[in-house]
Amino acid sequence: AYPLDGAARGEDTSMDLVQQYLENYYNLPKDAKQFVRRKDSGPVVKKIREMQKFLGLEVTGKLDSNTLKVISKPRCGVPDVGH
Amino acid sequence: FSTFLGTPKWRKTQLTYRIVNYTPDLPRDAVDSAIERALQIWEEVTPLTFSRMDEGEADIMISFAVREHGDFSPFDGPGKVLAHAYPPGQGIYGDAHFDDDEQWTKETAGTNLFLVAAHELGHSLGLFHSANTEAVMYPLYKSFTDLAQFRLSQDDVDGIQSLYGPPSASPDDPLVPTESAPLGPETPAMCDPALSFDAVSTLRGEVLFFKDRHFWRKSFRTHELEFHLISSFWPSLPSDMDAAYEVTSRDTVFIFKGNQFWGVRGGEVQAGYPRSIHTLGFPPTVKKIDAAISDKDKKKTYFFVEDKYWRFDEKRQSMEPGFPRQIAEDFPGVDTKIDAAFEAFGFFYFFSGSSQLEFDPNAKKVTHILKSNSWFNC
Repeated sequence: AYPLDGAARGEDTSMDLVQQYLENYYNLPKDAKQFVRRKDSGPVVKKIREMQKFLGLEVTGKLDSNTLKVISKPRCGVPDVGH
Repeated sequence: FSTFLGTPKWRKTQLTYRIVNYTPDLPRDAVDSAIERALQIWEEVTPLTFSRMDEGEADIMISFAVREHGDFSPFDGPGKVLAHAYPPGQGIYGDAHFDDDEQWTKETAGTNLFLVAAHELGHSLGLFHSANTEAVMYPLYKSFTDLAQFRLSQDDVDGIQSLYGPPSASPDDPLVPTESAPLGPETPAMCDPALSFDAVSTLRGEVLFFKDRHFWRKSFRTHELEFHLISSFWPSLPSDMDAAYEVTSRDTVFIFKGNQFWGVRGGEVQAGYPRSIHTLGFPPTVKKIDAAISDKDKKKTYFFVEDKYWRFDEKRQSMEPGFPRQIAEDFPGVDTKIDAAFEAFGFFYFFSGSSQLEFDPNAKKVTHILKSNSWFNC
């Protein structure tokens, strides 16, 4: 059987990647809670939306494949929103 | 586009830069020319100039580094962060750092140094990131199949000119003085009832209303109205122009200022301009023209100078005999000095100060008197 935790671990890695990206470039506070009661609210989801809008992606608030692809692209180290 | 918080910008136009060290990936002269070219693209659209220093503290210090390099923003090895730079200011501010764990190239393979430097030096001049995916200041690296196609986007030009204005008219003109002098007349308010225009012309189904350093473009099709710096479309054209008209059969707009004129096709100023207005057949006594209209049906262009006008035959490309004539005689009701004019829907529109006369050339009479900015739906 496919190890469920493997999937979870994969999701964790992506979530960590995104969390790091949002902290570096979108002013996400370092201790932002990743998971909240409602899946479509909370600081991380809001920041994902902000990042998707800025970079010209479909604003889903989710870690869709497009978003994951974009955050692994080479880029400038200066933040995207005012630091 | 966006600028850094507090809009930091250089308080002078003559800036210095220094390449502090070199990447082993490229010959030194390739690094030198990549940086030079990256500075040049910003120099072309601003009054800024850049001179190189080989020692000491320059405004913009350019260096290559890996991992932790003394600014609390360590690089991260190959990929991901390629470089970063700091907004204008003293010390580390204005500097640009390049991650030497990248494979820097001068072609399109690997990470092209010129492309990344163009972006980072935008930061050194005060631009923050742009959400416009076509802009140099868009945060993600984008390679080009053909580097010769590289251009600053409109967004980049508008951004940098919001900080420094357009290039000064010509290299021998005095440099833009320090911040105490205004960058030029304030931006004109489109709904100011006293608004007047320097020149008005059609262009491929739009109307361009020129004023000082700016122009409005109004589309007859979408009725959209945009406002731009003249220099953001045509860096070599003058501001405060005298007249403009379109010859649709040649897909060309002619722009006049003083005793010179330019031919413009779309966004390109045509080669061989400016030319003297006297090549059109004006006598030496005419030093400038006030307005011009080209009648596409009759293939005649009317040039208005004070209270007289000349008529130019577009087919024979020569001024017609028997001119100048009195404007008021052949255009009854048009008896004030004309600032600008254009032809649309079979009417001639004459602008004089804040008033606009709609003239029917067949009925030979003024049919409406309007405000000059009536086209802006104020």
